[in-house]
Amino acid sequence: MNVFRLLGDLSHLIAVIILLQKIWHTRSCAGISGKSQVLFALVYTARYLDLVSTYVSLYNTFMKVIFLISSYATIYFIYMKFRATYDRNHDTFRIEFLILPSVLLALLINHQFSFLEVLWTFSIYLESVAILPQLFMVSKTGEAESITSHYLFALGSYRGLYIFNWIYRYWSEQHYDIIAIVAGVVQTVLYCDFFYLYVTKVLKGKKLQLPA
Amino acid sequence: GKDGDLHDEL
Repeated sequence: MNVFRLLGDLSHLIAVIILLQKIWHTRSCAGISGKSQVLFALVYTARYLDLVSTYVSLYNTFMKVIFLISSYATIYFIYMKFRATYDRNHDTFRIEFLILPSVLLALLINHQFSFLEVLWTFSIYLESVAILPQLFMVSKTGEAESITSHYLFALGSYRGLYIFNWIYRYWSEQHYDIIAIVAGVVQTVLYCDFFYLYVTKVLKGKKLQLPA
Repeated sequence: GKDGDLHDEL
């Protein structure tokens, strides 16, 4: 555990809390892509199945459980409790175009052809693109509420901070995982355009609005 | 590379 990894995890935790608290407080999931949330639930479920087989640390177990519970709670809010506020007309990204290539790639490029390892690899590939339905929704509506922007910023920062963690781990332990690194870089690059808008607009108190 | 050991990450 290094400071980049810890900050990355905290950033992820903050993102999850921002999202849940936004939905709960406003009693609305307007502007949130249910499809991205379904993909994240799939990602955490596939990756954290090792909860039952491998014990890493109390921290590790605790965080995994939090991310699993929060992703299912978010889905429950979007598709059940606050479904009347779900903006389904703008959430039209075809997620099979993300899931199927991730499955295929995980079957072809993995560290070890075993059930848990392929699922782990699938989750890494899928996570790298899971935010696309949300970004697509923002680009379709042309704007995002600032709280949604804060959520996206925290969520995007998490994998960005992991990149620094991987650089640090390579330097200090000669340890690296090429699958996680490539996918993590792809994931972070997808947020770049958003990061730019966040810094130039949202942080200056303006609404995140895309140029017409 | 790794195998398994990086799965300490989240």
